[in-house]
Amino acid sequence: ARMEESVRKTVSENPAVVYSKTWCSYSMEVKSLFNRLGYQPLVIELDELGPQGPQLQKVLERITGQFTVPNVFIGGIHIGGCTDTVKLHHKGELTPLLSKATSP
Amino acid sequence: ARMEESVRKTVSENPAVVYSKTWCSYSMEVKSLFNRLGYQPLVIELDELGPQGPQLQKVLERITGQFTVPNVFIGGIHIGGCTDTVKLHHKGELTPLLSKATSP
Ligand SMILES: N[C@@H](CCC(=O)N[C@@H](CS)C(=O)NCC(=O)O)C(=O)O
Ligand SMILES: N[C@@H](CCC(=O)N[C@@H](CS)C(=O)NCC(=O)O)C(=O)O
Ligand code: FES
Repeated sequence: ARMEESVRKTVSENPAVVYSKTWCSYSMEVKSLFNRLGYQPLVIELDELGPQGPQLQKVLERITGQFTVPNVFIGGIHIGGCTDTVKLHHKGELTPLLSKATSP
Repeated sequence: ARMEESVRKTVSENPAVVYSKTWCSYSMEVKSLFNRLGYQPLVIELDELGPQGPQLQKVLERITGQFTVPNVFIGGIHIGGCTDTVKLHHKGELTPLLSKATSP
């Protein structure tokens, strides 16, 4: 419950959050897409958290139904993984979401 | 040296070999590209080999200079990873390589 609360707090307080694994190419693709668009998401590398990594992955699964990485949130809303984020971008919907989430 | 010999034997005796990890999307992409082209590569899942997995990954790095997965061989020749294999396909060079490697 404490970890779940902290995830909910993290995704609501940061415009863009990516739960990632450092050596995963799909996670790298999402992170570099955000950077190319000029946004610096909060990146949490699950493989750098020791035993908390797998625990956090299970909490993300409970909250979002998605166990896999990358796990992307924008403006507190769960977006999905790499393919979901890239699809949104191809439809021209990613940048508007990011600019809405980051504007004061 | 024994493991190195066994890798060299495996890649020379099978027309197409993919060293993979079961949960890696780049590995999945390469495996499904082969399947779509009608080829069944020999797939070795490094994460299902216990302690031999990381050892095999180091041997592959020594032989090919590539530590990452997927690690693809066709007709005994080292092709590279997912992006290399997909690029070859886009240039129309993958299918000829596979058909040459599989023809008697
Ligand atoms: N279609 C999903 C695929 C996500 C996926 O399968 N991710 C893999 C790594 S590439 C994963 O999380 N596997 C389980 C794990 O690593 O714990 C996406 O685009 O994000
Ligand atoms: N461009 C390479 C990228 C390969 C890559 O970075 N693979 C990752 C997994 S997606 C990897 O092997 N990371 C280290 C590891 O998992 O041991 C390719 O297309 O295959
Ligand atoms: S671990 Fe290979 S693409 Fe994610």
